Amino acid sequence: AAKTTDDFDYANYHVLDEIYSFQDMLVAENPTLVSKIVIGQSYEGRPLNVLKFSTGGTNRPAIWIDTGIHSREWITPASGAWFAKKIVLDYGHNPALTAILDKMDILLEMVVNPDGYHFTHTSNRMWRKTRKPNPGSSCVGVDPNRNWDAGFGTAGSSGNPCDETYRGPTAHSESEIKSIVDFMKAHGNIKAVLSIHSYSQMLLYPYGYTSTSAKDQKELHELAKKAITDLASLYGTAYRYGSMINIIYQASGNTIDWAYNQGIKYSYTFELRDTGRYGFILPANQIIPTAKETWLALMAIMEHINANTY
Amino acid sequence: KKTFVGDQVLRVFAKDEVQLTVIQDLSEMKQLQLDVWRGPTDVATPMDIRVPFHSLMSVKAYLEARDVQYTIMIKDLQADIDKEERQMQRSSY
Repeated sequence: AAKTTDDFDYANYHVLDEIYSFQDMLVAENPTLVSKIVIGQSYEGRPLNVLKFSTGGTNRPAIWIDTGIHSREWITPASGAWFAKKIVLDYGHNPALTAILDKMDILLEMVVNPDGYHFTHTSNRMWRKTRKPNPGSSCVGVDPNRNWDAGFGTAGSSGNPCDETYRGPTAHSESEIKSIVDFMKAHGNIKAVLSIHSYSQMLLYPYGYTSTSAKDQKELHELAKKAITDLASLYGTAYRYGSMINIIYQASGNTIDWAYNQGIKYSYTFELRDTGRYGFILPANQIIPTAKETWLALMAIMEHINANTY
Repeated sequence: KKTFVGDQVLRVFAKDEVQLTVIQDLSEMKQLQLDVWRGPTDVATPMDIRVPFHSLMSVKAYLEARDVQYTIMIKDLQADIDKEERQMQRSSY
Protein backbone atom coordinates (compact mmCIF):
# COMPACT_ATOMS: atom_id res chain seq x y z
CA ALA A 1 0.00 0.00 0.00
CA ALA A 2 1.10 3.54 -0.66
CA LYS A 3 2.77 5.17 2.33
CA THR A 4 2.33 8.70 1.05
CA THR A 5 0.19 10.40 -1.55
CA ASP A 6 3.34 10.70 -3.68
CA ASP A 7 3.48 6.89 -3.84
CA PHE A 8 -0.22 6.54 -4.60
CA ASP A 9 -0.77 5.01 -8.02
CA TYR A 10 -2.93 7.61 -9.73
CA ALA A 11 -2.81 5.63 -12.95
CA ASN A 12 -4.79 2.75 -11.53
CA TYR A 13 -8.19 2.04 -10.08
CA HIS A 14 -8.43 1.48 -6.33
CA VAL A 15 -10.71 -0.24 -3.88
CA LEU A 16 -12.58 1.86 -1.35
CA ASP A 17 -10.17 1.29 1.55
CA GLU A 18 -7.30 2.53 -0.56
CA ILE A 19 -9.25 5.67 -1.39
CA TYR A 20 -10.07 6.26 2.29
CA SER A 21 -6.36 5.77 3.13
CA PHE A 22 -5.43 8.20 0.41
CA GLN A 23 -7.74 10.81 1.93
CA ASP A 24 -6.24 10.35 5.39
CA MET A 25 -2.71 10.59 4.02
CA LEU A 26 -3.52 13.76 2.13
CA VAL A 27 -4.93 15.36 5.28
CA ALA A 28 -1.93 14.24 7.38
CA GLU A 29 0.53 15.58 4.82
CA ASN A 30 -1.22 18.92 4.38
CA PRO A 31 -2.79 19.79 7.72
CA THR A 32 -2.97 23.50 7.07
CA LEU A 33 -4.71 23.09 3.73
CA VAL A 34 -6.76 19.91 3.80
CA SER A 35 -9.18 18.54 6.35
CA LYS A 36 -11.66 15.71 6.27
CA ILE A 37 -15.29 16.21 7.18
CA VAL A 38 -17.50 13.18 7.72
CA ILE A 39 -20.91 14.38 6.61
CA GLY A 40 -22.79 11.16 7.33
CA GLN A 41 -22.91 7.44 6.78
CA SER A 42 -23.98 5.31 3.86
CA TYR A 43 -26.75 2.74 4.27
CA GLU A 44 -24.16 0.06 5.08
CA GLY A 45 -22.42 2.33 7.57
CA ARG A 46 -19.50 3.58 5.57
CA PRO A 47 -18.32 7.14 6.21
CA LEU A 48 -19.24 9.83 3.70
CA ASN A 49 -16.02 11.81 3.57
CA VAL A 50 -15.59 15.28 2.18
CA LEU A 51 -12.14 16.76 1.73
CA LYS A 52 -12.09 20.43 2.52
CA PHE A 53 -9.36 22.50 0.91
CA SER A 54 -9.22 25.78 2.76
CA THR A 55 -6.63 28.44 3.49
CA GLY A 56 -8.56 29.80 6.44
CA GLY A 57 -11.42 32.07 7.26
CA THR A 58 -14.85 31.05 8.40
CA ASN A 59 -17.72 30.01 6.21
CA ARG A 60 -16.01 31.13 3.07
CA PRO A 61 -17.80 30.72 -0.23
CA ALA A 62 -17.20 27.21 -1.45
CA ILE A 63 -17.08 25.14 -4.60
CA TRP A 64 -18.47 21.63 -4.26
CA ILE A 65 -17.12 18.84 -6.46
CA ASP A 66 -18.41 15.29 -6.25
CA THR A 67 -17.34 12.10 -7.96
CA GLY A 68 -18.52 8.53 -7.69
CA ILE A 69 -22.27 8.99 -7.35
CA HIS A 70 -22.84 6.16 -9.83
CA SER A 71 -20.64 3.41 -8.55
CA ARG A 72 -19.69 1.76 -11.82
CA GLU A 73 -18.25 5.01 -13.15
CA TRP A 74 -14.81 4.20 -11.76
CA ILE A 75 -13.08 6.89 -13.75
CA THR A 76 -14.74 9.53 -11.57
CA PRO A 77 -13.26 8.75 -8.12
CA ALA A 78 -9.98 7.93 -9.85
CA SER A 79 -10.04 11.43 -11.33
CA GLY A 80 -11.10 12.79 -7.93
CA ALA A 81 -7.91 11.46 -6.33
CA TRP A 82 -5.85 13.11 -9.03
CA PHE A 83 -7.74 16.41 -8.53
CA ALA A 84 -7.12 16.28 -4.78
CA LYS A 85 -3.40 15.84 -5.25
CA LYS A 86 -3.34 18.48 -7.96
CA ILE A 87 -4.89 21.03 -5.61
CA VAL A 88 -2.23 20.55 -2.93
CA LEU A 89 0.56 20.56 -5.51
CA ASP A 90 -0.66 23.69 -7.25
CA TYR A 91 -1.62 25.80 -4.26
CA GLY A 92 1.09 28.41 -3.83
CA HIS A 93 2.52 27.65 -7.27
CA ASN A 94 -0.31 28.09 -9.73
CA PRO A 95 -1.52 31.71 -9.48
CA ALA A 96 -5.07 30.95 -10.61
CA LEU A 97 -5.66 28.13 -8.15
CA THR A 98 -3.94 30.08 -5.40
CA ALA A 99 -6.24 33.04 -6.02
CA ILE A 100 -9.26 30.76 -5.85
CA LEU A 101 -8.20 29.15 -2.59
CA ASP A 102 -7.26 32.48 -1.06
CA LYS A 103 -10.90 33.50 -1.40
CA MET A 104 -12.91 30.30 -1.53
CA ASP A 105 -12.87 26.73 -0.23
CA ILE A 106 -13.07 23.64 -2.36
CA LEU A 107 -15.10 20.71 -1.05
CA LEU A 108 -14.49 17.34 -2.70
CA GLU A 109 -16.56 14.24 -2.06
CA MET A 110 -14.61 11.54 -3.87
CA VAL A 111 -17.04 8.67 -3.36
CA VAL A 112 -20.64 9.74 -2.97
CA ASN A 113 -21.92 6.16 -3.09
CA PRO A 114 -19.38 4.04 -1.20
CA ASP A 115 -21.64 1.01 -0.76
CA GLY A 116 -22.23 0.83 -4.46
CA TYR A 117 -18.55 1.38 -5.18
CA HIS A 118 -17.56 -1.45 -2.84
CA PHE A 119 -20.19 -3.64 -4.50
CA THR A 120 -18.68 -2.99 -7.93
CA HIS A 121 -15.36 -4.29 -6.63
CA THR A 122 -16.74 -7.36 -4.92
CA SER A 123 -20.01 -8.48 -6.48
CA ASN A 124 -21.19 -6.70 -9.59
CA ARG A 125 -18.88 -4.52 -11.63
CA MET A 126 -21.82 -2.89 -13.41
CA TRP A 127 -23.74 -1.75 -10.31
CA ARG A 128 -24.98 1.84 -10.47
CA LYS A 129 -27.32 2.46 -7.53
CA THR A 130 -27.12 2.59 -3.74
CA ARG A 131 -27.42 -0.65 -1.76
CA LYS A 132 -30.46 -0.04 0.44
CA PRO A 133 -33.10 -2.77 0.15
CA ASN A 134 -36.50 -1.72 -1.16
CA PRO A 135 -39.39 -2.95 1.00
CA GLY A 136 -41.71 -5.21 -0.96
CA SER A 137 -39.21 -5.77 -3.75
CA SER A 138 -36.34 -8.15 -4.29
CA CYS A 139 -34.52 -5.40 -6.15
CA VAL A 140 -31.99 -3.32 -4.25
CA GLY A 141 -30.97 0.29 -4.40
CA VAL A 142 -31.95 3.72 -5.61
CA ASP A 143 -30.44 5.81 -8.36
CA PRO A 144 -28.80 8.55 -6.30
CA ASN A 145 -29.04 10.93 -9.22
CA ARG A 146 -32.82 10.71 -9.29
CA ASN A 147 -33.35 11.03 -5.53
CA TRP A 148 -33.06 14.81 -5.16
CA ASP A 149 -35.95 17.12 -4.47
CA ALA A 150 -36.12 18.76 -7.89
CA GLY A 151 -39.01 17.61 -10.01
CA PHE A 152 -38.84 14.45 -7.92
CA GLY A 153 -41.13 11.73 -9.18
CA THR A 154 -41.88 13.32 -12.53
CA ALA A 155 -40.92 11.98 -15.96
CA GLY A 156 -37.25 11.20 -16.29
CA SER A 157 -36.99 8.67 -13.48
CA SER A 158 -38.58 5.35 -12.63
CA GLY A 159 -40.91 4.26 -9.88
CA ASN A 160 -39.85 0.64 -10.31
CA PRO A 161 -37.23 -0.51 -7.77
CA CYS A 162 -35.84 -2.92 -10.34
CA ASP A 163 -34.94 -0.16 -12.78
CA GLU A 164 -31.54 1.49 -12.96
CA THR A 165 -33.18 4.90 -12.64
CA TYR A 166 -35.39 4.08 -9.63
CA ARG A 167 -35.96 7.36 -7.83
CA GLY A 168 -36.62 5.92 -4.37
CA PRO A 169 -39.75 6.24 -2.23
CA THR A 170 -39.29 9.91 -1.36
CA ALA A 171 -36.88 12.71 -2.17
CA HIS A 172 -33.68 12.43 -0.13
CA SER A 173 -34.63 8.96 1.08
CA GLU A 174 -31.02 7.86 0.62
CA SER A 175 -28.64 8.79 3.43
CA GLU A 176 -25.93 9.39 0.84
CA ILE A 177 -28.06 12.20 -0.63
CA LYS A 178 -29.66 13.48 2.57
CA SER A 179 -26.21 13.92 4.08
CA ILE A 180 -25.14 16.18 1.22
CA VAL A 181 -28.39 18.14 1.36
CA ASP A 182 -28.06 18.69 5.11
CA PHE A 183 -24.41 19.63 4.78
CA MET A 184 -25.00 22.10 1.96
CA LYS A 185 -27.96 23.72 3.67
CA ALA A 186 -26.03 24.06 6.93
CA HIS A 187 -23.05 25.49 5.08
CA GLY A 188 -25.19 28.04 3.30
CA ASN A 189 -22.43 29.55 1.22
CA ILE A 190 -21.84 27.08 -1.60
CA LYS A 191 -21.49 28.85 -4.92
CA ALA A 192 -20.99 25.95 -7.29
CA VAL A 193 -21.87 22.28 -7.55
CA LEU A 194 -19.82 20.32 -10.05
CA SER A 195 -21.05 16.76 -10.17
CA ILE A 196 -18.86 14.38 -12.11
CA HIS A 197 -20.14 11.34 -13.99
CA SER A 198 -19.05 9.23 -16.94
CA TYR A 199 -19.29 8.54 -19.85
CA SER A 200 -20.24 10.31 -23.16
CA GLN A 201 -18.20 13.51 -22.97
CA MET A 202 -20.74 16.15 -22.09
CA LEU A 203 -20.94 19.22 -19.90
CA LEU A 204 -24.50 19.83 -18.78
CA TYR A 205 -26.29 22.54 -16.84
CA PRO A 206 -29.88 22.74 -15.50
CA TYR A 207 -32.48 21.75 -16.16
CA GLY A 208 -32.96 18.03 -16.55
CA TYR A 209 -36.52 17.71 -15.28
CA THR A 210 -38.06 20.53 -17.27
CA SER A 211 -37.52 22.13 -20.63
CA THR A 212 -37.85 25.56 -19.01
CA SER A 213 -34.61 27.45 -19.42
CA ALA A 214 -32.54 28.21 -16.36
CA LYS A 215 -32.58 31.93 -15.70
CA ASP A 216 -28.79 32.02 -15.95
CA GLN A 217 -28.74 29.90 -19.09
CA LYS A 218 -26.79 32.39 -21.17
CA GLU A 219 -23.96 32.67 -18.67
CA LEU A 220 -23.93 28.93 -17.97
CA HIS A 221 -23.83 28.21 -21.68
CA GLU A 222 -20.97 30.60 -22.37
CA LEU A 223 -19.00 29.29 -19.43
CA ALA A 224 -19.58 25.68 -20.53
CA LYS A 225 -18.26 26.58 -23.96
CA LYS A 226 -15.12 28.07 -22.42
CA ALA A 227 -14.67 25.03 -20.17
CA ILE A 228 -14.94 22.46 -22.94
CA THR A 229 -12.67 24.52 -25.17
CA ASP A 230 -10.01 24.51 -22.48
CA LEU A 231 -10.57 20.79 -21.93
CA ALA A 232 -10.14 20.05 -25.61
CA SER A 233 -6.93 22.06 -25.79
CA LEU A 234 -4.98 19.21 -24.18
CA TYR A 235 -5.87 16.14 -26.25
CA GLY A 236 -8.65 17.32 -28.54
CA THR A 237 -11.35 15.47 -26.62
CA ALA A 238 -14.68 16.68 -27.96
CA TYR A 239 -17.50 17.48 -25.57
CA ARG A 240 -21.07 18.48 -26.23
CA TYR A 241 -22.65 21.00 -23.91
CA GLY A 242 -26.03 22.45 -23.05
CA SER A 243 -28.95 21.89 -20.74
CA MET A 244 -29.39 18.32 -19.55
CA ILE A 245 -32.83 17.84 -21.03
CA ASN A 246 -31.69 19.04 -24.45
CA ILE A 247 -28.36 17.29 -24.66
CA ILE A 248 -28.86 13.96 -22.93
CA TYR A 249 -32.41 13.21 -21.79
CA GLN A 250 -35.09 14.15 -19.35
CA ALA A 251 -33.80 13.32 -15.88
CA SER A 252 -35.82 14.34 -12.85
CA GLY A 253 -34.55 14.47 -9.27
CA ASN A 254 -30.95 15.07 -10.24
CA THR A 255 -28.16 16.76 -8.30
CA ILE A 256 -27.62 19.91 -10.32
CA ASP A 257 -31.30 20.78 -10.69
CA TRP A 258 -31.64 20.62 -6.93
CA ALA A 259 -28.51 22.70 -6.44
CA TYR A 260 -29.63 25.31 -8.95
CA ASN A 261 -33.04 25.56 -7.32
CA GLN A 262 -31.28 26.20 -4.02
CA GLY A 263 -29.72 29.29 -5.59
CA ILE A 264 -26.38 27.72 -6.47
CA LYS A 265 -25.89 29.32 -9.84
CA TYR A 266 -22.89 27.42 -11.13
CA SER A 267 -24.32 23.91 -11.23
CA TYR A 268 -22.85 21.56 -13.79
CA THR A 269 -22.65 17.87 -14.50
CA PHE A 270 -19.72 16.42 -16.36
CA GLU A 271 -19.83 13.20 -18.32
CA LEU A 272 -16.18 12.22 -18.67
CA ARG A 273 -14.50 10.09 -21.31
CA ASP A 274 -15.10 8.06 -23.36
CA THR A 275 -17.13 8.12 -26.54
CA GLY A 276 -18.35 4.60 -25.92
CA ARG A 277 -15.55 2.30 -26.90
CA TYR A 278 -15.10 1.18 -23.31
CA GLY A 279 -18.03 2.71 -21.45
CA PHE A 280 -17.68 2.05 -17.73
CA ILE A 281 -14.54 -0.03 -18.11
CA LEU A 282 -12.34 2.71 -19.39
CA PRO A 283 -8.75 1.36 -19.27
CA ALA A 284 -6.64 2.57 -16.36
CA ASN A 285 -4.10 4.13 -18.68
CA GLN A 286 -6.77 6.72 -19.52
CA ILE A 287 -7.22 7.90 -15.92
CA ILE A 288 -4.52 10.54 -15.87
CA PRO A 289 -5.30 11.95 -19.33
CA THR A 290 -8.96 12.12 -18.37
CA ALA A 291 -8.22 13.81 -15.06
CA LYS A 292 -5.80 16.26 -16.65
CA GLU A 293 -8.18 17.42 -19.34
CA THR A 294 -11.11 17.59 -16.92
CA TRP A 295 -9.03 19.68 -14.55
CA LEU A 296 -8.67 22.33 -17.25
CA ALA A 297 -12.44 22.57 -17.51
CA LEU A 298 -12.83 22.67 -13.74
CA MET A 299 -10.26 25.44 -13.53
CA ALA A 300 -12.08 27.44 -16.21
CA ILE A 301 -15.28 27.20 -14.21
CA MET A 302 -13.64 27.89 -10.85
CA GLU A 303 -11.76 30.91 -12.18
CA HIS A 304 -14.98 32.32 -13.58
CA ILE A 305 -16.72 31.83 -10.25
CA ASN A 306 -13.86 33.49 -8.44
CA ALA A 307 -14.05 36.47 -10.77
CA ASN A 308 -17.84 36.67 -10.60
CA THR A 309 -18.63 36.16 -6.96
CA TYR A 310 -22.31 36.59 -6.22
CA LYS B 1 -20.42 -12.64 -7.66
CA LYS B 2 -22.17 -11.59 -10.83
CA THR B 3 -20.32 -12.36 -14.02
CA PHE B 4 -20.89 -11.06 -17.51
CA VAL B 5 -19.59 -13.98 -19.55
CA GLY B 6 -20.75 -13.63 -23.13
CA ASP B 7 -22.54 -10.34 -22.51
CA GLN B 8 -21.98 -7.85 -25.25
CA VAL B 9 -22.33 -4.10 -25.42
CA LEU B 10 -23.99 -3.01 -28.62
CA ARG B 11 -23.90 0.44 -30.12
CA VAL B 12 -27.17 1.06 -31.91
CA PHE B 13 -27.69 3.79 -34.49
CA ALA B 14 -31.09 5.21 -35.36
CA LYS B 15 -31.21 6.74 -38.82
CA ASP B 16 -34.50 8.58 -38.29
CA GLU B 17 -37.21 9.27 -35.74
CA VAL B 18 -39.01 6.03 -36.58
CA GLN B 19 -35.93 3.98 -35.78
CA LEU B 20 -35.40 6.04 -32.66
CA THR B 21 -38.81 4.92 -31.45
CA VAL B 22 -37.91 1.34 -32.35
CA ILE B 23 -34.82 1.39 -30.16
CA GLN B 24 -36.62 3.24 -27.40
CA ASP B 25 -39.14 0.42 -27.39
CA LEU B 26 -36.30 -2.07 -27.28
CA SER B 27 -34.76 -0.41 -24.25
CA GLU B 28 -38.04 -0.81 -22.38
CA MET B 29 -38.43 -4.56 -22.96
CA LYS B 30 -37.95 -5.79 -19.41
CA GLN B 31 -37.79 -9.46 -20.34
CA LEU B 32 -34.53 -8.89 -22.21
CA GLN B 33 -32.85 -7.57 -19.03
CA LEU B 34 -30.95 -4.92 -20.95
CA ASP B 35 -28.70 -2.48 -19.17
CA VAL B 36 -28.84 0.81 -21.02
CA TRP B 37 -25.41 2.42 -20.75
CA ARG B 38 -26.36 5.36 -22.88
CA GLY B 39 -29.98 5.96 -23.63
CA PRO B 40 -31.67 6.68 -26.93
CA THR B 41 -31.93 10.46 -26.96
CA ASP B 42 -31.80 11.68 -30.53
CA VAL B 43 -30.87 10.48 -33.98
CA ALA B 44 -27.37 11.93 -33.68
CA THR B 45 -26.53 9.99 -30.55
CA PRO B 46 -26.20 6.21 -30.66
CA MET B 47 -27.57 4.06 -27.88
CA ASP B 48 -25.19 1.76 -25.99
CA ILE B 49 -26.76 -1.27 -24.36
CA ARG B 50 -25.30 -4.16 -22.43
CA VAL B 51 -27.09 -7.24 -23.63
CA PRO B 52 -26.97 -10.38 -21.47
CA PHE B 53 -25.78 -13.43 -23.37
CA HIS B 54 -29.22 -15.05 -23.20
CA SER B 55 -30.83 -12.06 -24.92
CA LEU B 56 -28.25 -11.51 -27.64
CA MET B 57 -30.04 -13.43 -30.38
CA SER B 58 -33.36 -11.77 -29.65
CA VAL B 59 -31.93 -8.28 -29.62
CA LYS B 60 -29.91 -8.72 -32.79
CA ALA B 61 -32.88 -10.27 -34.57
CA TYR B 62 -35.11 -7.41 -33.42
CA LEU B 63 -32.70 -4.82 -34.76
CA GLU B 64 -31.95 -6.60 -38.01
CA ALA B 65 -35.62 -7.19 -38.74
CA ARG B 66 -36.19 -3.45 -38.51
CA ASP B 67 -33.08 -2.54 -40.47
CA VAL B 68 -31.53 -0.79 -37.49
CA GLN B 69 -27.76 -0.58 -37.67
CA TYR B 70 -25.59 -1.65 -34.77
CA THR B 71 -21.99 -2.46 -34.00
CA ILE B 72 -20.50 -4.60 -31.27
CA MET B 73 -18.81 -2.16 -28.93
CA ILE B 74 -17.59 -4.77 -26.43
CA LYS B 75 -17.49 -8.38 -27.63
CA ASP B 76 -17.24 -10.11 -24.26
CA LEU B 77 -17.71 -7.85 -21.30
CA GLN B 78 -16.36 -10.37 -18.78
CA ALA B 79 -13.09 -10.61 -20.70
CA ASP B 80 -12.62 -6.86 -20.28
CA ILE B 81 -13.57 -6.98 -16.62
CA ASP B 82 -11.09 -9.84 -16.04
CA LYS B 83 -8.42 -7.79 -17.73
CA GLU B 84 -9.24 -4.82 -15.54
CA GLU B 85 -9.08 -6.97 -12.42
CA ARG B 86 -5.72 -8.47 -13.41
CA GLN B 87 -4.37 -5.00 -13.98
CA MET B 88 -5.51 -3.86 -10.53
CA GLN B 89 -4.01 -6.95 -8.88
CA ARG B 90 -0.69 -6.45 -10.67
CA SER B 91 -0.61 -2.85 -9.61
CA SER B 92 -1.53 -3.68 -6.03
CA TYR B 93 1.11 -6.45 -5.90
